[in-house]
Amino acid sequence: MKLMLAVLEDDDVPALMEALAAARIGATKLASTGGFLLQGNTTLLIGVEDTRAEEVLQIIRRVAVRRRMVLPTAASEGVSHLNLPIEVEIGGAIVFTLDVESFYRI
Amino acid sequence: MKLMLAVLEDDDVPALMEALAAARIGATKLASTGGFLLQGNTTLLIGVEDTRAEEVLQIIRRVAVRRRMVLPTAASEGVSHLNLPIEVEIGGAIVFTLDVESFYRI
Amino acid sequence: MKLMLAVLEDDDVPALMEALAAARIGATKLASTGGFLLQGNTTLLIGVEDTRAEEVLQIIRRVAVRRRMVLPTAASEGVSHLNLPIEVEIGGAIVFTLDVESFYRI
Ligand SMILES: Nc1ncnc2c1ncn2[C@@H]1O[C@@H]2COP(=O)(O)O[C@H]3[C@@H](O)[C@H](n4cnc5c(N)ncnc54)O[C@@H]3COP(=O)(O)O[C@H]2[C@H]1O
Ligand SMILES: Nc1ncnc2c1ncn2[C@@H]1O[C@@H]2COP(=O)(O)O[C@H]3[C@@H](O)[C@H](n4cnc5c(N)ncnc54)O[C@@H]3COP(=O)(O)O[C@H]2[C@H]1O
Ligand SMILES: Nc1ncnc2c1ncn2[C@@H]1O[C@@H]2COP(=O)(O)O[C@H]3[C@@H](O)[C@H](n4cnc5c(N)ncnc54)O[C@@H]3COP(=O)(O)O[C@H]2[C@H]1O
Repeated sequence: MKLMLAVLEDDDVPALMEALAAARIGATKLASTGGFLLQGNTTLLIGVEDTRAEEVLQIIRRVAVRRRMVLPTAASEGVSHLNLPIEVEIGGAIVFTLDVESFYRI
Repeated sequence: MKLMLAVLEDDDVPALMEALAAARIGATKLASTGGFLLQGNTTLLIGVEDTRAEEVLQIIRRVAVRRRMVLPTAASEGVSHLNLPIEVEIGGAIVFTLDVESFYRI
Repeated sequence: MKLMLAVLEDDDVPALMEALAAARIGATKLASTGGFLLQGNTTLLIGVEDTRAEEVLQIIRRVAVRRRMVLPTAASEGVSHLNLPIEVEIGGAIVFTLDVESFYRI
């Protein structure tokens, strides 16, 4: 068994959890915060048989696509000091896969 | 040393934390959410010497018993569409045991 | 790659996250609760190349120093039943280092 820890943006979480449940892959969600941007994000714990770890990565690649977005000239408060429009990167995920020594469902 | 990640229902957490503290076994609690039912639950991080991992499992088995409960006819709002009384499963825990390469108390 | 889980007091977290970002070491913050004192604390997930794990420990040792503090006679509400002044231990950290089988940035 592997335990996968995936950190991704909040917006991509509902679609990912739905895709995992449909594939009958268990998951547990933890609210988290990015160390650099200090923005809220989500850490998912996903325990899966060794043979399905690659399938989980495929699902994450499909759902949490890293994409570029252009912030329009009339963007929100927070970026008013920048010369708009600017391009930012959103989406994506980072995934750590750990080896599980034993798994119990009590 | 092993790091055990136990996901269990909120109701069973106080009793488990008390039993672990009494056995002088360290633990850290993280609020979490189930991937399927989207209900709040709890993830416990439990670092323990290799020789005591089995003891932790025994404590969890004693405290977080998986049990059947009958929802009475006059149940809460949320299930009014079901033909009551129905039987649901509550309690239980899932436990991942990981091998710890090194542990420091700074 | 290693995944380091560091549990430390909330007060030491901003300085640690700043030091990690300055060293271009990624981190994710999880709000947590101590199993014994039931006080809020912080669990940091830090993924780092094998060769830099020791550097992370050095940074944590510098930032989260375990220190003694004397509670003055007119301390807060919570400890009014104790004979003041008393000495308490604050700061410090506990750190688990796990081996990462694979890491993906999607
Ligand atoms: N010191 C630095 N200088 C310049 N740019 C920096 C930087 N640290 C991070 N970034 C950039 O900022 C994005 C958000 O980082 P944040 O730490 O808030 O949010 C991160 C963090 O919560 C987590 N993460 C990334 N690497 C990690 C690691 N090695 N260990 C633990 N968590 C990590 O995943 C989130 C997304 O990471 P992602 O790489 O996609 O995206 C990162 C990266 O593109
Ligand atoms: N796709 C699906 N189809 C039908 N029934 C499903 C299902 N996924 C889960 N269930 C059922 O629903 C219960 C609650 O799942 P949930 O994901 O909300 O809450 C889960 C989740 O937070 C965590 N969990 C379970 N398996 C996991 C895994 N492989 N990886 C990570 N977390 C897991 O433990 C909690 C309790 O799991 P437990 O097995 O006792 O109980 C599960 C299981 O009996
Ligand atoms: N049964 C017991 N009897 C007497 N004193 C006890 C005790 N359990 C803990 N303590 C003391 O209380 C401090 C706070 O523990 P707490 O569990 O609230 O907060 C802990 C907990 O959140 C986490 N932690 C420590 N050991 C752990 C382990 N083995 N597994 C998981 N988390 C651990 O790190 C925090 C700080 O731990 P630290 O060792 O620096 O400091 C501990 C320790 O000095």
